[in-house]
Amino acid sequence: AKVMLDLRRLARSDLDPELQPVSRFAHTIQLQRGDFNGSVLTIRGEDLRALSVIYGTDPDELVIRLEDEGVLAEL
Amino acid sequence: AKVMLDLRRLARSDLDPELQPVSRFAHTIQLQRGDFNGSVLTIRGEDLRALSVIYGTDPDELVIRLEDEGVLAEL
Ligand SMILES: Nc1nc2c(ncn2[C@@H]2O[C@@H]3COP(=O)(O)O[C@H]4[C@@H](O)[C@H](n5cnc6c(=O)[nH]c(N)nc65)O[C@@H]4COP(=O)(O)O[C@H]3[C@H]2O)c(=O)[nH]1
Ligand SMILES: Nc1nc2c(ncn2[C@@H]2O[C@@H]3COP(=O)(O)O[C@H]4[C@@H](O)[C@H](n5cnc6c(=O)[nH]c(N)nc65)O[C@@H]4COP(=O)(O)O[C@H]3[C@H]2O)c(=O)[nH]1
Ligand SMILES: Nc1nc2c(ncn2[C@@H]2O[C@@H]3COP(=O)(O)O[C@H]4[C@@H](O)[C@H](n5cnc6c(=O)[nH]c(N)nc65)O[C@@H]4COP(=O)(O)O[C@H]3[C@H]2O)c(=O)[nH]1
Ligand SMILES: Nc1nc2c(ncn2[C@@H]2O[C@@H]3COP(=O)(O)O[C@H]4[C@@H](O)[C@H](n5cnc6c(=O)[nH]c(N)nc65)O[C@@H]4COP(=O)(O)O[C@H]3[C@H]2O)c(=O)[nH]1
Repeated sequence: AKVMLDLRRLARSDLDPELQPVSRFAHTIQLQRGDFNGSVLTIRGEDLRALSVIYGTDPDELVIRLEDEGVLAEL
Repeated sequence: AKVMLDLRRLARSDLDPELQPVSRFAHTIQLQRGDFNGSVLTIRGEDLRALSVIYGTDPDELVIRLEDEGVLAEL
């Protein structure tokens, strides 16, 4: 399952400060790729796993969290 | 360094039969992604390493080989 981040929502000033690591991660990947479409960013399954370790949770749990925070792109 | 394959050249009937594994690999990745731009395909550094193992060579050597066979995309 692919995790597609909504970059505009991640960039909002009222973003939960706890989601800063996700926001920084997305930005880093954008730079590495030179991907400036600016609206969505799909990341690797291995990235979700790395992020869930940072959050002390598991991948499924983190996806739910991202969904609740409204930062996953609507399809 | 990114390895960008020229898909049209990889698809040619006069392709060196020894390059069949590369051609099959590219096709598999295209399917996994749903990437049908049809002209170029950039693969991961780890893929080049995996392919070089299959060819019993090293990554730099394989890049030279692909270049000589004309299957790397011109920039
Ligand atoms: N559609 C698609 N294309 C793929 C995929 N994996 C690799 N590629 C293509 O192969 C290029 C080289 O990948 P890399 O050696 O892993 O080198 C990558 C990798 O080290 C890093 N990177 C980019 N995106 C991600 C990501 O989402 N997660 C992680 N962990 N690293 C990434 O930045 C380097 C450059 O990225 P790009 O400029 O995008 O360049 C990428 C991209 O054109 C994939 O799963 N789907
Ligand atoms: N810029 C960007 N767009 C995203 C991203 N995630 C989703 N999208 C958008 O959603 C579609 C599906 O993206 P995908 O799963 O990465 O699946 C993509 C991807 O696997 C591959 N692809 C397309 N363009 C490129 C490219 O420039 N480089 C690489 N490496 N792969 C590409 O072809 C598939 C279909 O692409 P599209 O029809 O263009 O349609 C894409 C694109 O419009 C993202 O992280 N960055
Ligand atoms: N070894 C290898 N496997 C490949 C390659 N391209 C695609 N795959 C496999 O196919 C899955 C879906 O690729 P995608 O539709 O492009 O969907 C990708 C793509 O949208 C994005 N992505 C991941 N890595 C990169 C990257 O390096 N560059 C770019 N531009 N996008 C990436 O994240 C999505 C999910 O990535 P994954 O979970 O890793 O899941 C990837 C990966 O398992 C490749 O060049 N080499
Ligand atoms: N996951 C994902 N990432 C995307 C997508 N569209 C663009 N990107 C990211 O944004 C970078 C710039 O894309 P571009 O301007 O369309 O320009 C691209 C594109 O025109 C072409 N290209 C190179 N490799 C590929 C490939 O494997 N597939 C496709 N469809 N185009 C490629 O060369 C340029 C550089 O490609 P990359 O090094 O891959 O670098 C790509 C890739 O990292 C997408 O739909 N999904």
